Amino acid sequence: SLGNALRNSIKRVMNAPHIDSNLIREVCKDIQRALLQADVNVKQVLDLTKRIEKRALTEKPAAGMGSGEHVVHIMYEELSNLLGKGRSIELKKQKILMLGIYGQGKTTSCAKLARYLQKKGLSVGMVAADIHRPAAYDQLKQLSEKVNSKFYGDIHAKSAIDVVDRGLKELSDCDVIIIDTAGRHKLDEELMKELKEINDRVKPEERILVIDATTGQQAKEQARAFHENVGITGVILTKMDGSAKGGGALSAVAEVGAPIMFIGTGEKIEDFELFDSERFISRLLG
Amino acid sequence: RGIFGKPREESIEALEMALLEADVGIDATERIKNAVAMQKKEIGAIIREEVKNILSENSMDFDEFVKTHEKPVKLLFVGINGSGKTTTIAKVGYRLKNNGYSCVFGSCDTFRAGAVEQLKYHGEKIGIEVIAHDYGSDPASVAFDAIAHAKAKRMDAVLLDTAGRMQTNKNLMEEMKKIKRVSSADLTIFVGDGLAGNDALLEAKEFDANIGIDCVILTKIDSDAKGGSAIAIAQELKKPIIFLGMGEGYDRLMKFDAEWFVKRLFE
Ligand SMILES: Nc1nc2c(ncn2[C@@H]2O[C@H](COP(=O)(O)OP(=O)(O)OP(=O)(O)O)[C@@H](O)[C@H]2O)c(=O)[nH]1
Ligand SMILES: Nc1nc2c(ncn2[C@@H]2O[C@H](COP(=O)(O)OP(=O)(O)OP(=O)(O)O)[C@@H](O)[C@H]2O)c(=O)[nH]1
Ligand SMILES: [Mg+2]
Ligand SMILES: [Mg+2]
Repeated sequence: SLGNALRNSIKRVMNAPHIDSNLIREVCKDIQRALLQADVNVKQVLDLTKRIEKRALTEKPAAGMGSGEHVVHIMYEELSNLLGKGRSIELKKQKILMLGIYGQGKTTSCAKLARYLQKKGLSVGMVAADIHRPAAYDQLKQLSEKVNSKFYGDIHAKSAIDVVDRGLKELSDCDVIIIDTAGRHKLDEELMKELKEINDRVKPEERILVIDATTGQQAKEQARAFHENVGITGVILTKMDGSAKGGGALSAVAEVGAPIMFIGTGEKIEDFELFDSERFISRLLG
Repeated sequence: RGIFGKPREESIEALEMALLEADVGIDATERIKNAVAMQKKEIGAIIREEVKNILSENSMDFDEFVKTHEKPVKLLFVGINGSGKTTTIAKVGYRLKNNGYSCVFGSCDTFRAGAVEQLKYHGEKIGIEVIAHDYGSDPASVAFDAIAHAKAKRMDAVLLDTAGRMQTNKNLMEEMKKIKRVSSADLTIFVGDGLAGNDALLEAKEFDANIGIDCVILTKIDSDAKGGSAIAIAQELKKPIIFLGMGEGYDRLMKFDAEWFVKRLFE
């Protein structure tokens, strides 16, 4: 497997008495393959491996660090730089806007986040601002009953902004209001306009992009579109219980400069964890 | 992209980039590169031919399949969470109804919040009856009832919607085996997200290994996704891609066309 190939070439680098450029190039080739297999954006992979190779060939290892360990250190450092500085969600009164492409796990993540915040002692209300998807109201309502959070929605609503206006009033005594929105992609002009409108009206403290770990090369471009429209403050990476490495999400994060705060690890509401960048990178590399 | 009419060496690199950026995956891309390296002719044309061959080698006409199959024909829709199964089943039902077939939906997702309401909404809109049980009930029994209903009413097609599941979840794959066995589905359709990268092949592979899939529908292609995973799936699993999901509307189901797909891949 690719993970084995990379692990073996890293072993070779670690055990080499001294580092030579051919060995470095070989490791970098394996890193490149592993990252492509993990769905990291192609251009980013090429830039990244060029940088890793150049640093490995020109930098002196830190005191006490073998040249093999140095290459591994550079690799982890470069990938962490793409991920950016981590940040956890603040436990304070706030409004959170959940957004993203169709089927990524937004609605489910609203409930997961609600449960998390409630466990931390905050009261939570969820607003069903998805007026497009059939039974979106039912879905979020059923989830709110499962987690015992407050809920506002309107099955006869003619506009999302209308639901949001009333939702903010109805749930004003909640510490946190989580707003679920409809799925949309970068080419949905009208829907992007709707999202922009909702954002301008609500002025949420957090604008969280929900990304499916299986997303491939489109991740970066799609994330950029959301970022240009509302400005992303955080990311939730879903479906990490599958086999996908989440490289697309890494590219999206690098693109919008927002940290991954949580990962979804299953369909159940409790399948929700704080993001751990070291574990993510190890898994990314196989 | 400048692949055509450019010096050969540079073109191979451009080709590689185009395929990788389209989610074709490194393995499938390497095989295409190797196949092309052997030839002397103009590279752009060869590449197009190679990819088109991969995609058309195993083709299937869904409409023809339904037309000639014993009724009720039983269609099982499977795939991971959120790939677009429920929306796709509605589109296929809509297509069949327009082609004069009587259909019934089996709401075998008895787990996810709002799943039954979602399929019932589609059923009402299109005019297709939905057989459903309570949440938490056995999905296989819903399939059984939907098929029994179709047979009793002498209907043409039963379309079974199932809960999304990760191919890595052993229990859910066991559950799916049971649903397939109880339904003895005539056609198992893998619904894959067109935005997925390398994982799409892994998903299709595992579903095929566990329950057997007959064909593939890739969704959300309207998002600008190239859907290159279709190539990896066609190449490795030899399964036909029958439709592409091109939007949320009931009529947004495009019959797969290899020529169209390849042209779009490289533009
Ligand atoms: N296995 C797994 N499934 C998940 C996870 N998060 C969400 N899901 C499932 O993914 C599917 C889609 O989730 P939704 O919450 O409906 O996604 P959405 O983004 O709201 O979808 P739209 O509103 O249609 O855009 C559902 O079957 C969820 O149960 C996760 O972390 N792991
Ligand atoms: N733009 C676009 N959206 C699609 C397409 N197919 C499905 N969707 C959307 O993707 C989201 C998920 O679709 P569903 O049909 O609920 O997916 P599913 O596979 O049944 O999901 P689970 O049952 O939760 O696993 C919905 O918002 C759909 O409207 C498509 O071809 N294009
Ligand atoms: Mg939703
Ligand atoms: Mg469904």
